[in-house]
Amino acid sequence: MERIRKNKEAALQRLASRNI
Amino acid sequence: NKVQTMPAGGGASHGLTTPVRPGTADMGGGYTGASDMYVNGLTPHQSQVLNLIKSCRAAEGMSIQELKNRLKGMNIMTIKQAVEFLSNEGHIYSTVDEDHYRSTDAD
Repeated sequence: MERIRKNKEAALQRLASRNI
Repeated sequence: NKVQTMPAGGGASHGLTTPVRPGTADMGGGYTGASDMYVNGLTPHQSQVLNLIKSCRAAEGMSIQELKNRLKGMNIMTIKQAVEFLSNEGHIYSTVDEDHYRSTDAD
């Protein structure tokens, strides 16, 4: 499902930006 | 006769005073006491919710209702707030709807 994939990508980006 | 008059003025030393403010820089947050100890930057409630979501293997993730059933005694508002925080931080993401969440750790 496209929505789930997008949400996951967005979440991973948020996680990455928090860990900088 | 020459009378020399020395021009007065000028040389007064106006020392520039830089006001020194007391160091009150406080980044906020951090350790707030034993009763509310943070683990990995999460409150106990938040890490409980995260652990439950992590343990879920379903493709659509875990529903808020299921979290509520598992976390007996935890306020639904607390759960929702924890879910919102974890989502904002990128630890979890919503799947089929805004009521189901999966962990970014699990795959």
